[in-house]
Amino acid sequence: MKSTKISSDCIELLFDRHGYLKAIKNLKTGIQTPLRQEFLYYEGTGSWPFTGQASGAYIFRPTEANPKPLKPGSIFLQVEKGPLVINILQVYSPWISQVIRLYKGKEYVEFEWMVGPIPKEQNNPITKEIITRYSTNIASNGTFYTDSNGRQMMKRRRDYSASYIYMDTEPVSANYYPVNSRIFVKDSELQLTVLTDRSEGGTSLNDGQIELMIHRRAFYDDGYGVEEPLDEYGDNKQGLIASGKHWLFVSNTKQAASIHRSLAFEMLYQPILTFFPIIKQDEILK
Amino acid sequence: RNNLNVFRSALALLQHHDAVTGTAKQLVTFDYTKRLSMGWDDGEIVLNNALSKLSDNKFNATICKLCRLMNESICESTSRMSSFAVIVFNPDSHPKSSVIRIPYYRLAAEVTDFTGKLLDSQLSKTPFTSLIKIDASPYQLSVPVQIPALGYTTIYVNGSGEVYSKNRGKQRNSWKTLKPENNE
Repeated sequence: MKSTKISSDCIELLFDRHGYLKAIKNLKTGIQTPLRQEFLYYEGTGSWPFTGQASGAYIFRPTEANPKPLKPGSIFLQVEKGPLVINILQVYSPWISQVIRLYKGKEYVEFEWMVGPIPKEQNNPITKEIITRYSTNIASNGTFYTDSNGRQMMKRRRDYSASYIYMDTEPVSANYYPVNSRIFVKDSELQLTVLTDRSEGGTSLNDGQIELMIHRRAFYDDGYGVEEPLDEYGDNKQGLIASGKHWLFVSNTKQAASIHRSLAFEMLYQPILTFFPIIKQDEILK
Repeated sequence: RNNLNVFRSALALLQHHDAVTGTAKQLVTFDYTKRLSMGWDDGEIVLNNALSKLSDNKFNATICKLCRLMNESICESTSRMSSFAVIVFNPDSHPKSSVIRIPYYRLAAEVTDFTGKLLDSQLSKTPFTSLIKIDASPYQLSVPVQIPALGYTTIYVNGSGEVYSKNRGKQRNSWKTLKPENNE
């Protein structure tokens, strides 16, 4: 019914009355910015009557330049607060949900998304390619940065290529770059950085905006040799459910590198857990 | 060292560009999964052999287990045992202050570190339980850990209150039960 403010000791998030993230503030540094997060999808080429290059395992070819919203209106929002972590559950649809986490003492926000099985129409199914999009008012001026296999950051310019004459025939996919560990947008003062737990395609199609493709399900072979549509399934024979994490933070541009360089190692080298029964020889175990 | 060859081979295979990008047929991807699972089997054996030697052979069974389905909120170890220890290894070359999350099947937990000091843990409901498998844990136990660089720490969990019913039918992952057509 009204906007909701949720705070840890380090981060404050504001949600609008529809349950969407609206703003973020770092309580330690005072840095704040409007921030909207949403899930959308592109329809991929391939379904009848299309006969050209289909979107598939090798190829990303959306039918339109603007992604479609998944669900208009409100989403379900549930908050659980504890001494270590605040969990904010968002349910967008039966096949898209997310837990936003604020950890005590941590100045980043964790988005743990879960997508799938992506629906498949009975007749003439439509390929769907799901993105998560973070939007701010950072004046990034058509530029964004993606990592080069976890090493240096590469500057990317929208609708431009340094090595060939850019032709605006694929305005979305031509601007997609590999994101192996992180992507950011910045202006003279503010930077929005998103770290990923796996390689994803990412871009910034509008100033201040980051989008990352997190899941896709294609129903037509793209003709590049796999000879199968990218319609991966698990043991239940339905489409795959994918779940992953993004770590997002806002900072001033000068401090951002020192933050994401160490944070990327934390993301990559997660603690490894092994389990033991506690038996009467627990003294020996100790 | 040789006992890890299956694991090494599986990881080497998974560096193939079509494995990394998913530009492979479904059956090939299932095969990658199977080979990685077999590698993990060997890894667990090596881990337990090391433990047995370190403890002067007081542990001579495979008791140290990974939970391979933690990303699906499933852990056979924590579902079977009301009390258990967790060894948390930090593969990073920097000390780590983190919160680990364990699939948990009981109503309450008391968590201590290796000195016996009580830790401030948190029990949360597993979200999206209607979307995930029947043997997924109803709860998640969050525990703060401080781990030295390339080091480890041990925490002890004493649980109470049986929540998970062992009589519920379990879905089995096909990649665990898949038998190869031949042994080639």
